[in-house]
Amino acid sequence: DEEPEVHDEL
Amino acid sequence: MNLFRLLGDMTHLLSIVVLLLKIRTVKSCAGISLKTQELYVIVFLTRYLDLFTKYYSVYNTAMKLVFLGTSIGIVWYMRYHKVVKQTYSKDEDTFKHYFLILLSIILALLIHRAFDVIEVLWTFSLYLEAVAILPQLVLLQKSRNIDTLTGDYVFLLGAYRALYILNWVYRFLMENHKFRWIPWISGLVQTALYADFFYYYIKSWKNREKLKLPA
Repeated sequence: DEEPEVHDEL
Repeated sequence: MNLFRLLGDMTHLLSIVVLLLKIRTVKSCAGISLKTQELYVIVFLTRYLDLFTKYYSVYNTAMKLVFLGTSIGIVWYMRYHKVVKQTYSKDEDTFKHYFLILLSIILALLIHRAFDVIEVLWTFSLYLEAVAILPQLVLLQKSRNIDTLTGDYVFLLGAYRALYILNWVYRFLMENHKFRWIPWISGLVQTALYADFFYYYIKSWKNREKLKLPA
């Protein structure tokens, strides 16, 4: 479940 | 993107605008910690490596480039601009910032979500950002005279991460996001470090007095 969420933040 | 996140980003952007205003129009960086600014360059360089590996949105890419470009520009001004560099409060900017870098490296090697280059550097950048304000806060405490732009700059910089915390709460509740301890705890520590400053900033604003931190 390596979804990129949080990494889409700055 | 939710409102808290957008407000957080805009506050962050505004803090940089305020700092650039001081540097470019007042031609002064008095009261600004070069060490904190250098730490931000490292934070952005290590966090935004994914510019080369992953695309999220035009907004995301543009903001990353702005943060990278402005942070490098600010350090350049403070180090090399012939007028601005003379206003640098060098003797008061004494915090041992290498220690913060070392601490963040060790912590990122020990505590991370996955052991690959991008992930460890991303984690390192979160730890380092959490503490990067310390040299600036120490410098403020030593400054007898904190000008309005410097006070506003630090306030906006602190407010940005506080808004990000609300954004994480929102995403957790409304977007079904999982627990993300590393950014959350880093963000909480980062915001907590400003608590004292927030208190005196708001107090001076309410009493319409000049900002001064107790030594």
